[in-house]
Amino acid sequence: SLAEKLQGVFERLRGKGTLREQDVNQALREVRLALLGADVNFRVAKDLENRIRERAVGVEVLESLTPAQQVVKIVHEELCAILGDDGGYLRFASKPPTVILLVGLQGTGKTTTCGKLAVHVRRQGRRPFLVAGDIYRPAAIRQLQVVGEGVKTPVHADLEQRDVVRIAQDGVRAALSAQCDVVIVDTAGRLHVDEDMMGEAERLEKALQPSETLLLLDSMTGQDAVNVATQFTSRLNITGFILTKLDGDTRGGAAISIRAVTGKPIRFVGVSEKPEGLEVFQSERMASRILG
Amino acid sequence: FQRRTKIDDALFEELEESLIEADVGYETALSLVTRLREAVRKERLATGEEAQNWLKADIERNLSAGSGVIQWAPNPPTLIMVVGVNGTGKTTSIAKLTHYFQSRGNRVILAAADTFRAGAIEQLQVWADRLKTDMIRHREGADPAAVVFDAVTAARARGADLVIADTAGRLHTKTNLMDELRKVNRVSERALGRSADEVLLVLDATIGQNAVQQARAFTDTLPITGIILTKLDGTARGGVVLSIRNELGIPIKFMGTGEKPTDIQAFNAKEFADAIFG
Ligand SMILES: Nc1nc2c(ncn2[C@@H]2O[C@H](COP(=O)(O)OP(=O)(O)OP(=O)(O)O)[C@@H](O)[C@H]2O)c(=O)[nH]1
Ligand SMILES: Nc1nc2c(ncn2[C@@H]2O[C@H](COP(=O)(O)OP(=O)(O)OP(=O)(O)O)[C@@H](O)[C@H]2O)c(=O)[nH]1
Ligand SMILES: [Mg+2]
Ligand SMILES: [Mg+2]
Repeated sequence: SLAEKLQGVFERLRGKGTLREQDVNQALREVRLALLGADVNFRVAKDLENRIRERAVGVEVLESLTPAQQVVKIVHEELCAILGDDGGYLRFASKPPTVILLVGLQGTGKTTTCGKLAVHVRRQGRRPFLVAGDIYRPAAIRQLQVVGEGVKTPVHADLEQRDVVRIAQDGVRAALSAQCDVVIVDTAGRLHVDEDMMGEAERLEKALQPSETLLLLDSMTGQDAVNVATQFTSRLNITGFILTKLDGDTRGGAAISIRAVTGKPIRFVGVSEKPEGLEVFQSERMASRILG
Repeated sequence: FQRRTKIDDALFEELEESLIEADVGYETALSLVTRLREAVRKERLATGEEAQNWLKADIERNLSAGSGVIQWAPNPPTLIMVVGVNGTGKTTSIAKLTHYFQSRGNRVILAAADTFRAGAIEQLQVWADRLKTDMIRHREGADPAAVVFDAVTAARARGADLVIADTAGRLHTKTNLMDELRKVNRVSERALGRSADEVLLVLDATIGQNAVQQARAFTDTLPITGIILTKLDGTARGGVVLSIRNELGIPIKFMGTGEKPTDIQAFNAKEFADAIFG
């Protein structure tokens, strides 16, 4: 762990005194290794290191904590400061329907998360409805229908319609007729550099005026997380992130990167393939996980 | 990137950052730049461009082994198993490999051995229909090992050259799922009378350092013979394969560059190295 590595760096520093610049620089090399190893974006890591250096140099070595523990505490606090508040909330429309639009790169867990969100809002006394907005991926509609069946939630699908905006609008109407008040729209995976598909997402957003446009990211995403988050938030009104597959052993540094560069909050995390596998995002837990 | 930049610490730092940004990883990037410093001295490299070209050549040398090569069985059918964590592009890569080998005159049979995920069998069936290839499927929830076994038997009976088996995505940290994969591999060995000819690990280029853990865990579970690196049509570079190649020796065989059946090619180490600094 970082604490153990820093213990080695500060072994010579016993008892009283202050943390000297050369000690801190050595410690920072370990911090850098830890952050980059956790996939925090290297530019974000650099800014973080500078802030940690400012806070650590000249700090009085306390009786209660070892120098290593003190530096770890500073790093942990800085990570929490970036991650901000815990997530777990969803913004609902003042009058139905509430539309939640899910977007993201290919394979990030959008279709699976539709089922998870249905379970989540139903627990809050809402009536969910799913819309099959991925008309490209083979059997994507079928996949969402099976997901819907699994969580006893109706799905609007149209196998003949090639205009995704029309499908979404028909879906909202169908939801209202079925007395449902939360419409969760599944979309095709798309690259942030695919002009046509980003254009489609923009048109969908404009037509639906969602209460939430959530960007799904794989928690194992590397340095590229910054590019993806920046592009999606510049073209769409992204209201928050969902980080998926956190039941793996990735440290999840992408969380720091996306939050640092966009300021948008992380709302939920995916922790299994099952419909119950959606948890509230907790900054403190994430910070500890990233530190390793 | 300036062509005639002199070689100094700022240049080394810039090159190191390009490597890190490409997900090469901090330690691998440092060791690469350390070897570059050595080469600059020994080979009297003079410009930034020469330094960058040295790195590109080194990376290319490191990654070109096994590119596009499939270990064909002495007697048909050859079995290729496709494995990896969730959402990396296994099923789509199988469609691409099918198209790739069919266009080279091979008869392919698919094994729909992802019997778990919603719509998984239907997804592969759509590809099988589009590519006019036979597919062996059981019902959802059936034993994946049985599907592979039946596919190998069917391939033998129908004179097919190649069986490609799809498997469910699984996080490498889930021991029960990795045990299941080990079992599928054992059963396939029984069907073939030898081990699977190829077990290809599909890695998503957007994934960071966790890909190394994935490669390690899958290699501990069954013999991984090659990697398919997908989603290189995005902005991620997949540099983590450098560490995987150095540590585990697994060759990078194919690369995925899109969602169509033609979006696959033998791994191009030169293009890969160029893209890191491009
Ligand atoms: N372990 C785990 N697996 C997940 C999680 N979320 C999704 N998955 C799995 O990840 C894979 C991809 O999920 P999908 O829901 O198909 O992803 P998608 O974003 O809809 O994919 P595209 O529509 O192709 O872009 C599936 O195997 C899911 O079961 C999670 O939180 N944990
Ligand atoms: N842009 C791009 N997308 C890809 C590539 N390969 C696969 N995809 C997309 O990634 C998504 C997931 O692909 P799948 O083939 O379903 O992935 P998988 O590994 O079989 O997923 P699971 O079975 O759920 O684990 C789909 O939307 C594919 O179209 C690629 O090379 N480039
Ligand atoms: Mg989907
Ligand atoms: Mg699949």
